[in-house]
Amino acid sequence: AAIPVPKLSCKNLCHRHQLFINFRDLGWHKWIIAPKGFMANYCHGECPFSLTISLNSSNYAFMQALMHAVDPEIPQAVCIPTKLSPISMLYQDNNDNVILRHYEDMVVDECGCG
Amino acid sequence: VQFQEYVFLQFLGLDKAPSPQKFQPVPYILKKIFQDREAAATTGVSRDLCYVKELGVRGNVLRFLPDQGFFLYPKKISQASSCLQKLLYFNLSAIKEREQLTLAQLGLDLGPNSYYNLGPELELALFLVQEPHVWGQTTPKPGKMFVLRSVPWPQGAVHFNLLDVAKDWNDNPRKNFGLFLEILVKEDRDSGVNFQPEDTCARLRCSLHASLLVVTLNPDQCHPSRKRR
Repeated sequence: AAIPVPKLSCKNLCHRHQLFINFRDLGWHKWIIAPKGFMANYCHGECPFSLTISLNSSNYAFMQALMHAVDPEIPQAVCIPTKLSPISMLYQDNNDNVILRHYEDMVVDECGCG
Repeated sequence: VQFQEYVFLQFLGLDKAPSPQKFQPVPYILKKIFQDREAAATTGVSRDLCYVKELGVRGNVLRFLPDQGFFLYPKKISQASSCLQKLLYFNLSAIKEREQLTLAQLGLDLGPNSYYNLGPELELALFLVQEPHVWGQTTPKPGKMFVLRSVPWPQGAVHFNLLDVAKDWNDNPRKNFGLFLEILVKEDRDSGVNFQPEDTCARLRCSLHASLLVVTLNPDQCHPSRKRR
């Protein structure tokens, strides 16, 4: 059976949004020396079945979207990070040690349906 | 929110949000590595974050530990040329059990490097302290000497490889009684320059700073490097 295409504008589709995390807002500026914050970004938007393939989706997302069309109790595919990158942080601990550490998966580079 | 923060901080390798009393100066090497990685991230160059190119070792956590020891003022000086004695102590408790030590570099900053106002040659002797001592009350006794190095002065920073010692301390924290540093002034009668040892020692006492740079590798976050076939 043909699956009806929902009417969505492009801006509602799954994509990356800018989000700057300022460590001062979290009170973490008291121990993080650098950076002051970082562009973490986030993913948000609809993942309609008709566009699942074009929205950088996984095969699984396609199958889930297909199943959702058949059975609405199965949730729609969701907009999630598909590529993440690390950041480095310089901070000080309670023993006055200065530490440089790298944290994986802190910045959203790309989004897709999954 | 506090609970969530706690969980996330644990994920970052912290028990709780640190609350340092004052910010320590960031050593040049850490600043350089941080800036290099930031520059690589902005240009989109992917790098192996489990290899510290600048130090030539594998690792994903770099710690700069300040010396928590103290100067010693012995009543009897072992040698006439003895300039100063100091206990060096580094607290390694921040290193988690899973982390593997790949570098431990002792840095002794002997004051600014200079081509002018040349001083006498110094002899740096490092001993392991192998017996417990009452902190600040009894004088730690030097055990086995493991480093003896002559350096011109003023010299800047001198570095020593302490990997085996730090590994031993990390495996057996009770064995960490610190290091005994003795600096001797070598008299150079041939140079014709008459140095005042008291001045040299007083300047050294003011400018001497010790630190331990430790690099560790967390195997949970770094997979073993694959050898090229």
